[in-house]
Amino acid sequence: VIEVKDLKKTYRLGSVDVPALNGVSFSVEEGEFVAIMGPSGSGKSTLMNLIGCLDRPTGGSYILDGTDASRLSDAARAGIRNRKIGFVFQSFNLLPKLSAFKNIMLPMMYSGERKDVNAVKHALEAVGLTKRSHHTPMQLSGGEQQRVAIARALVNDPPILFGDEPTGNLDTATGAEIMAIFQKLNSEGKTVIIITHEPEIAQHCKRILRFRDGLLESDELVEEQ
Amino acid sequence: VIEVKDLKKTYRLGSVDVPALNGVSFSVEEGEFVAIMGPSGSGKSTLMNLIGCLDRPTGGSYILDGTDASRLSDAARAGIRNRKIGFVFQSFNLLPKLSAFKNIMLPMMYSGERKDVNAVKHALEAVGLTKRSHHTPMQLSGGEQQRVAIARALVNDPPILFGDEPTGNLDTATGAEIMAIFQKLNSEGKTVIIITHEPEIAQHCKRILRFRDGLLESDELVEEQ
Ligand SMILES: Nc1ncnc2c1ncn2[C@@H]1O[C@H](COP(=O)(O)OP(=O)(O)OP(=O)(O)O)[C@@H](O)[C@H]1O
Ligand SMILES: Nc1ncnc2c1ncn2[C@@H]1O[C@H](COP(=O)(O)OP(=O)(O)OP(=O)(O)O)[C@@H](O)[C@H]1O
Ligand SMILES: [Mg+2]
Ligand SMILES: [Mg+2]
Repeated sequence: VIEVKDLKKTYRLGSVDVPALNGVSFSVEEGEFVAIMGPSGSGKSTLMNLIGCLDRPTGGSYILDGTDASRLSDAARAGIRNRKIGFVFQSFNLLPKLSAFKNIMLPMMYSGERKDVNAVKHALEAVGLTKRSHHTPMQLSGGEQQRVAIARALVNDPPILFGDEPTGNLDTATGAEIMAIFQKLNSEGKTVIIITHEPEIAQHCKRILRFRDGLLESDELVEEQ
Repeated sequence: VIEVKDLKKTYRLGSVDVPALNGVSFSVEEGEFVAIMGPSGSGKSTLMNLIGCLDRPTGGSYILDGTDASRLSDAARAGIRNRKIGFVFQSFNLLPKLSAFKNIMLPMMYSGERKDVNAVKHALEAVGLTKRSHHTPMQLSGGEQQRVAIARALVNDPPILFGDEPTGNLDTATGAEIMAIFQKLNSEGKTVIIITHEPEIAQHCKRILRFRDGLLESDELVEEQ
């Protein structure tokens, strides 16, 4: 479902070039459960923003479900993204003035589907936040905001789920609950790719892509426990 | 240096009360190295905001260095905070328009001390970000932003250092480098208190306060490894 060939991303900062991704190639089949790991600054979020259709590469190609996503217009990419991908951002990206409930409902309003209040309640319950549904982000703890971001990515039941450090602010028990949600969705056939810096979280996945300095250092299957 | 007695914090949300801290008592001596752990939403950040003089309790008392900080005016609390405390926020709280360099310099401007460019360079180098000093927060990875927030907390060489999940976005190796900085400052006599959800990080500390539902569940020394 995802095919990346020699993908590159260089950020331009004034007159300086900042190479973040220096030619990465791999593919992910439908229904895989992949972890992306690597040091801080090694290009993980940059890669996920590219394969999540949030940004354009500066070199190489990216085929999503048979379509060359790297050459699409912004509007076409946004359309694909809203229909196919659920995205949990590293910095949550919640709208500060909306309640948890309304933040989770947002993807339905973007994709033009009817507002399914039960789907929002179900997503809130899945991440353990029924009692915080009327709080705005500032009225939530760090880990609660993160869980709202996870619920928002799940609510439209997308076939592909990307999470950028989805358990970074969660204690071990709550993090395990979130990984159980991802594992359940994967067992239903969803393709799940998560960035994590925690080895225990990566062990819930079936394959680990390790990055270093904008390059893919290794691509290995997780041994059966 | 820190004495907390029956400390309480209830947030008011419209007509609803949200009890975040329900009567917590403990003390920390000068030069201790303490970890605060507990489930997401258990009141850790609320506690750290109170003992970091960023917010007022709704009950109980808090004595910092012999002064009753719970009864001070906002201006007096800000004065104590700028002189005595370095604070690493869970959400970094960097100013989006300023470069990493200028964000780190900020505490010097607040406390009225002279701008020591070498201290800023030294702090950038300590967290491994010399090459990113002109990037603004949006031009930095999640873990790099977190390291700028850490450098900013260290630059004024405060006697007390608070970190709220300071390694939440850092890979294991970079997280260990940051904990080495905290350990070095503690060995020089600084009081260090960090909130973490990672047991490996808490093992670098000497004592663990565990919270649950706004109460202190346990207070134990870390066994010597
Ligand atoms: N401004 C606020 N208004 C209302 N409720 C709040 C506010 N800030 C926090 N809360 C609530 O108080 C409780 C404790 O929040 P706190 O941020 O202290 O938790 P935490 O232990 O730091 O959690 P995490 O590990 O997820 O960061 C949470 O359930 C949260 O929803
Ligand atoms: N908009 C930007 N402009 C310039 N440089 C950028 C920009 N965004 C990221 N970078 C740089 O590109 C490099 C890779 O960033 P990226 O966010 O992909 O790293 P990461 O692996 O996700 O790191 P972390 O684990 O800390 O989140 C970093 O060194 C960062 O400074
Ligand atoms: Mg990142
Ligand atoms: Mg918190």
